[in-house]
Amino acid sequence: FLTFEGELKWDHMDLTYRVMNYSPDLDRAVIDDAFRRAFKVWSDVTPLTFTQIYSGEADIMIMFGSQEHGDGYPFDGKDGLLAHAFPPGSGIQGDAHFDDDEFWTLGTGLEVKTRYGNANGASCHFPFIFEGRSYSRCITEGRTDGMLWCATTASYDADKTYGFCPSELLYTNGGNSDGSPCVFPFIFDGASYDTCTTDGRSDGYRWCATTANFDQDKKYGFCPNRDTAVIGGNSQGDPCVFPFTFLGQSYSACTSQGRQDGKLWCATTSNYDTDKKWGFCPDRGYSIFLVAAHEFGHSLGLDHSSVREALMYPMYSYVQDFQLHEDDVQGIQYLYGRGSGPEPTPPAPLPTEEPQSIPTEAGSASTTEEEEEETPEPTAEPSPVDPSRDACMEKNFDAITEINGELHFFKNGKYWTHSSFWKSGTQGAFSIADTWPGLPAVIDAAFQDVLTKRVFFFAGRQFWVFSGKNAVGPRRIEKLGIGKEAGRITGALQRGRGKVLLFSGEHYWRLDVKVQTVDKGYPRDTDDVFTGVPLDARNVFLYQDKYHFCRDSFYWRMTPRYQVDRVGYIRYDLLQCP
Amino acid sequence: PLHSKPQAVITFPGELLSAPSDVELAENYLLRFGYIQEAEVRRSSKHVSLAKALRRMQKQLGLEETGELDASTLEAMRAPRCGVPDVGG
Repeated sequence: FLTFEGELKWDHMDLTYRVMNYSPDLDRAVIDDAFRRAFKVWSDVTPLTFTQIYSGEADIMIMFGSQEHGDGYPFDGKDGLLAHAFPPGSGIQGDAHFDDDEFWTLGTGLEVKTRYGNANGASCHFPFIFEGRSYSRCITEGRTDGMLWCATTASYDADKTYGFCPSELLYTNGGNSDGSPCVFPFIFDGASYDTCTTDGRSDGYRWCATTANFDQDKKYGFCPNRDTAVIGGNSQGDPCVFPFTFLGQSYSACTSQGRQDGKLWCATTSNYDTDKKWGFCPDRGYSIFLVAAHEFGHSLGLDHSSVREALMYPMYSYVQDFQLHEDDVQGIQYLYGRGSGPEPTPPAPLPTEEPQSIPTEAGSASTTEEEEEETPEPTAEPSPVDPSRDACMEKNFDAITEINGELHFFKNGKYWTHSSFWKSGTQGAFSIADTWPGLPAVIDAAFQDVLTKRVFFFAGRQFWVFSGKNAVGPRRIEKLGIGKEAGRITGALQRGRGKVLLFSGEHYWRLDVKVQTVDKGYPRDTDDVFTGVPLDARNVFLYQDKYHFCRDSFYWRMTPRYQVDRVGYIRYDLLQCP
Repeated sequence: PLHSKPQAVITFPGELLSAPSDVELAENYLLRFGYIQEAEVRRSSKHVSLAKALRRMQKQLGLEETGELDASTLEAMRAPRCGVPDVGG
């Protein structure tokens, strides 16, 4: 880890923060919650506390902006720079800025939080079924008032739970109208507008009047982004218009036509050929939680780390079940010392209020949005054992590998362990899903990285990387640089210096585990080096420093000098069955 | 079905007509994130100073230290990231 030159840090522990404005990409409550969790990442391991204030000067001022946004360090449009923050101190020091030309989500794509309806503010579930049809965006079908809505479960037909989608016809953010919806048409600067506009602003935010005449009443609010709002292009925030015409053809969905980079786009008027108005369609976006947690690390005095898996590593990568890396913990505790650990939080109260219907008066809504409290996980129980599955009765294991010094035998959702160190014999059957959530029942191969202790699993052309129960993946093995000729990985041999040989068919690749790419010059023929072992081995693994190739009920054992020194029975030698 | 006619590729309004070259991308990146200073670029030959700065960046970001503008280094330079410089204040 690194701290800033001069070890800049706060001289008090009870820090305050204030969110100056909000991105139209996400509901305000979702952004607030993401920032709260991002601060909790650091307060969980230090004596620091973070309190949100809503007016005045906070230690950490948070804002969204695009391009030049007032601090002399301009952002750069979509992608590229995502955010930045300043080290601790007064004024702009400690502040965090987020590029609002990015598409902010929770990292897995569009997050549409609903309001009103009967779903308690739940998010849309895409796709959902309504009157037998499937929809992947908010719709007005079934309504006469043109209000956008969605189901918050997979089937409105079955569950009847729904909510209203962000729309300027439902509410506005900020401004001076307490969330009142837009009034169309409205008069601004003498002209009549019947949609949101960026006219009159230099920051590109879309706004509208909340009365019929802005020139007269000066009442306004910012428009929330609809679910089909485009990112970038030349009409950021405007919704796609379907169908639209492009090069004479009609499109009723986003398309990558006309582009070489494959990015999906749409027109924001009905005719791109004449109007030339366009933008990119929503993609996975960037997790505001992960980026905020990183920037708040800077706000607290941490500089960039060179540990790839650390939160303070400068490049973005999405992680599903986030856990603070040891490098980050050491860094922040170097500055602020240890904390007493996370505070116990009560389980989330069950909703008791009745869902609200849509208000008749704009702005008088009272929502029953519940703050989700994270319930602490019970400490892990040892995995339950299924004695009915006896490893000695199994044939053709899906995969065999050594993890933490124990041989693991995988078969159809279950696995057994055998430790040559402990004379306890074979243990199990355990459930793969319990130990490695998200893995398929049938895997092809696995190996444990000697350096990081992470476990790599392969099934078909996909692979997962587990740190404990936390997984990255599935990802396609193309990402490792393995071509289509590898239908499945049959085994792996750890070779030291961060290299692992991956076998498939009669070939093997050498994987650089650190950069997760295969070295140049591979694949190579297995029998060039490993002569005398079956070329159609079902399992290949390293055990007690020797290479094991298994086929049917036999294994061939090879020394590091590539000499086969034993052929034996898996059942009697490796499992030591009676 | 195969497209009946070849796909048209157009330049969308607001998009750069030509993407920066790899070297331009590298120079901007190394300057922006503190791996090289303006004066350094002016003072020594571009190739030498770039190679040194590239090696420093590759080491900092855990890439293979080649000092060359190889594929993984270019990919790293195009990756979305934090705007705080990696070196210096």
